Amino acid sequence: MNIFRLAGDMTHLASVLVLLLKIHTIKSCAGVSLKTQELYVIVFATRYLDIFTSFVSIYNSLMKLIFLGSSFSIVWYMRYHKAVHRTYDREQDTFRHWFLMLPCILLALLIHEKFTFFEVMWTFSLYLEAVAILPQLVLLQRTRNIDNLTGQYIFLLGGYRGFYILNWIYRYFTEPHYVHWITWISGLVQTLLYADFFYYYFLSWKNNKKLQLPA
Amino acid sequence: PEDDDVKDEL
Repeated sequence: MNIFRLAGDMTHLASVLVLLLKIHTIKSCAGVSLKTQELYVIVFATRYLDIFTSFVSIYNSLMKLIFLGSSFSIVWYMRYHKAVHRTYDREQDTFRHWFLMLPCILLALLIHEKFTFFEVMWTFSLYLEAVAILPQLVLLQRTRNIDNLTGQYIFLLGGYRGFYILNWIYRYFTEPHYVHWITWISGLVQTLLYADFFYYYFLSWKNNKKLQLPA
Repeated sequence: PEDDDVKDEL
């Protein structure tokens, strides 16, 4: 575990906490894409299939449980909690899951490190995570009305990806045989998707103005 | 080597 990996995991954890805070305390999910949250459930469910079969550390297992549990509970709140569900921008959040999932399934079947069930599912989760934020970014662009917590949530998620890239660079130079092209390329694609959002986030922060995306 | 296949990232 290096400092970049830890910083990445902590920003990821913070992003989930910010979102839960918004949903749990303010009872609002305005501006949050249910499609993206459902895709994250699928990402974690397919990636952590090994949760009971391979043990790395208490830290790893605990974090897996946290990410699985939090993503499930966010989706549950948005779908079934009456007050929260009322604030959901259903008409704007129209991205089709299959439009993202199908190419990821095909790509995972074609490009993977090993052709085993667990490995293909793991690879699928990497590809899907790379694009899972797209419905959220589309929703932001449509509503244009971004509250602070939603902005911080996406900022922290993007930060998590940035730290993971630093972690890979660090590990590449410090550990022998550490080469994972599929993880790196899909991770890089994922981080690049945040570039546009980051640009406007910093702009609004610099000018001390409310975050607004151009139409 | 087999050890490098351990998935230790989240």
